[in-house]
Amino acid sequence: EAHSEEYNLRHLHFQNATKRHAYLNAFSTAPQSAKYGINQFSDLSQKEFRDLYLRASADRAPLFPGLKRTETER
Amino acid sequence: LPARFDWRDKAVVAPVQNQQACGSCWAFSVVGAMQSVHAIDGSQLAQLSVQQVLDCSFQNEGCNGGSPLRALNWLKQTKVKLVSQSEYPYKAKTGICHFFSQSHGGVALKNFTTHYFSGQEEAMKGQLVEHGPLAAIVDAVSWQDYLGGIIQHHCSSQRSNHAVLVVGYDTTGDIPYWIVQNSWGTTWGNEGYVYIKIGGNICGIADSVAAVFL
Repeated sequence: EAHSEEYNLRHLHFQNATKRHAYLNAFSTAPQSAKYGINQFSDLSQKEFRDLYLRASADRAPLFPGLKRTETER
Repeated sequence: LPARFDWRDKAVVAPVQNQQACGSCWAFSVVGAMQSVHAIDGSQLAQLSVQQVLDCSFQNEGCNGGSPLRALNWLKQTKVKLVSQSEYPYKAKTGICHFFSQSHGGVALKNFTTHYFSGQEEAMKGQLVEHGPLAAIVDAVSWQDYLGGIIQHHCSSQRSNHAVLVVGYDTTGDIPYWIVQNSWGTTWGNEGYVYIKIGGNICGIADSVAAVFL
């Protein structure tokens, strides 16, 4: 409901999202470059989004043995 | 290598899925790679059960998260056969593992490789063309706001938190890019896909890349 606590919280997340979009879109104006804006995740805080969708963990992988290893890599 | 390569053109990539409010991206990326390679090997493209990996890959934590590598190790060691999505449908929550008899049909993982391709994304292209779609992990924090286009900036590497499926690449334009299938539904990004600039390990796309063998 308008002006309920939940409404105000979501509205705040939206406002924060639009600030992020301005920052992210400022980097490149090349036509093919990524565009950022309002989507289905815009009323989530960054923490909510991370907790819901970014749950993969990384295990270190060995270097692909393609290129000759430089002295430092050796 | 061709300037542009896309496994979707060969009808071996299943439709974009939606993990919903469940941290199951790690299972979607592994199952996506297996069902594509199964089709490349000559079988009918069939969607395999993500829920089976979610419920049964015990070194992972279901909707609370997991690692594609641990899921691949589990599949290789147990030789579990993934059944069809219709037999064991996705529920977007962690459930009790359903077991099937050894005689039950399904797709088993024979082996997999995983490599760090940073600085060698040309070789990663070769792996994609040679072995099929690749399961990769990325830093997807900035993807919360992504609408489309080629990601080139403010996407770190070495801080991976999401798993995806690399299905192709396109180097015919000004900015060469990877074609990556995500699991957030078709209303996100480019109809469910994200484009990531090739070179510079943008978003950590080359940090840990797995190819599967059936």
